[in-house]
Amino acid sequence: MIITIGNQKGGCGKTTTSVNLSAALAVLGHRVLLVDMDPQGNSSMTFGIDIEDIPMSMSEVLLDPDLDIKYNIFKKGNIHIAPSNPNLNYAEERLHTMEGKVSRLKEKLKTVRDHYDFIIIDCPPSIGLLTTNALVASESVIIPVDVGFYSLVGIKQFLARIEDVCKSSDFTDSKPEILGILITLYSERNLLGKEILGKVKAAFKDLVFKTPIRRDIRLAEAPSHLKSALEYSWSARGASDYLEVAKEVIKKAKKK
Amino acid sequence: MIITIGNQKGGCGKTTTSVNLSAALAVLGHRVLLVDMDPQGNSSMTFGIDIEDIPMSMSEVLLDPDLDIKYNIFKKGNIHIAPSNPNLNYAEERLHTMEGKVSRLKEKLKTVRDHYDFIIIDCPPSIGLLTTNALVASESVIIPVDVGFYSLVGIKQFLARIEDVCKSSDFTDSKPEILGILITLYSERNLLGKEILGKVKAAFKDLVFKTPIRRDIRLAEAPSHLKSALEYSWSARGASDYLEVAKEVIKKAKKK
Ligand SMILES: Nc1ncnc2c1ncn2[C@@H]1O[C@H](COP(=O)(O)OP(=O)(O)OP(=O)(O)O)[C@@H](O)[C@H]1O
Ligand SMILES: Nc1ncnc2c1ncn2[C@@H]1O[C@H](COP(=O)(O)OP(=O)(O)OP(=O)(O)O)[C@@H](O)[C@H]1O
Ligand SMILES: [Mg+2]
Ligand SMILES: [Mg+2]
Repeated sequence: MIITIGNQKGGCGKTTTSVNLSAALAVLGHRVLLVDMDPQGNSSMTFGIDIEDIPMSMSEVLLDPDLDIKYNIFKKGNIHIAPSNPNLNYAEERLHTMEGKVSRLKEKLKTVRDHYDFIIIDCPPSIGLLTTNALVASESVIIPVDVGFYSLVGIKQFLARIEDVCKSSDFTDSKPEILGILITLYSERNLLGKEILGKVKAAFKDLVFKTPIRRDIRLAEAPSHLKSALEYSWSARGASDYLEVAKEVIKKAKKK
Repeated sequence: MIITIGNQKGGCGKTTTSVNLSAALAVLGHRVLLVDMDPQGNSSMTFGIDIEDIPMSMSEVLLDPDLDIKYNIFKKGNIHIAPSNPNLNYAEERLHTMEGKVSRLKEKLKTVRDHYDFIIIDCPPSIGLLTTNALVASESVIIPVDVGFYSLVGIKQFLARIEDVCKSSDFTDSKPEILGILITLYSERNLLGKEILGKVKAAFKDLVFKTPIRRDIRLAEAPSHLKSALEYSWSARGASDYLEVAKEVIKKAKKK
């Protein structure tokens, strides 16, 4: 299953979800490829890849029709990563003028998709060509939402964008389904957070994952040790929350 | 003085800074225009503008050479706002093929800049044409940085982008100067935060504003009441932190 982790709202936990969901799915025995489609390269650097020092990145893979994505895959423990770096900003600019600009990633994943049970795609906080490529390449979308006021408004905007992408002429296949809305950075003690969680559940009902990801400083610390939370502190609540979400994802994938 | 509030890292406090710095500068007696260059329209909605129901937005202003920005300025208390909404995503796509694509905002601000002491520009979490337009139109830049691992890395990327923009052929005038790096979401109790603050101060020395913005739930609550923190709870630490930063900005502006 190919899953986009997307939301144009910044800082809502896209990278933290991409990294820790990938790690959790791998721990549960699944073959996982994490594709970093964010020019910041945050997912890539979390797995210890020096993004300023790699020979190529997703930028070259998307722009060169003859370059197989397998030449940009690093094996890090039980996870495979296709990294990015800021060059991807220039690729997005150049893609604007190219043929099949929204389906480049979809084409590239064709050669490797059978080697993995899950392909997880981390996206930048925008709805430009990089996120559109991820949506067109995916069967499902997970939308991380932190419990802030701006994020509540942002869900509607992102869902509207998914509709737009699917209506545009380039899009021929089936539409990516919303696998779920994942509440992140949740804290029991925070009244605003509880109120926002209530509103999201009331508006989106079963689309919301049963396990909210609780605020846990170890989730924020793990990347500076170049680890997923599961590696850094497997007993931490953040790590166990992502393990629970991974189980929900597996269950949803089986139903398809 | 025209100031860009920018950083491609998502969720680092660009909107919270744009809104509360504008409010603080206005409380201190200055004439302020807040330009929302983020398609999410978060700054606009914070001042009670229904972004789905406005006759035009920055999108139309940027695309139509004959449309004066003054027709897209709302007066909200002692602040003026030039709002945006998700249409700005399409404007960014269309700008790619247009003449003078990086200096559209600079041109539009020429007709109103003398009416204001400060023009504050909120940016999306990206370094595409919208942020480039803001940089080209500005004399200075404030870079909000939350005390997370990914943000530390993001500063270098954003500074490199500012260099890039200024080297490109379209850029004829003087380069925007870095007015300062503003530490946001800071909490005394958080060890990682203290460590990151130390690293930012060591690397950027006097560029770092003396007043870090402390984490304060009232800063996150204020937008849901369609207020700045100063209006919502003027005695809160978040409001007073932004008042202090506004004083630093005024002092730096006087020196220029
Ligand atoms: N559950 C959590 N508990 C504590 N900190 C968290 C949690 N989830 C994310 N964070 C921290 O919040 C910040 C934002 O998260 P992250 O960078 O994953 O968001 P993002 O959506 O990928 O951001 P961007 O929009 O820039 O891509 C990071 O510093 C991260 O470490
Ligand atoms: N000092 C603070 N204390 C508490 N909450 C804060 C503080 N600053 C920002 N926030 C909250 O953190 C979240 C992110 O802030 P904000 O939306 O201003 O960041 P941004 O950089 O504008 O995000 P984007 O990249 O999406 O434009 C918001 O929910 C906001 O209310
Ligand atoms: Mg990210
Ligand atoms: Mg913002």
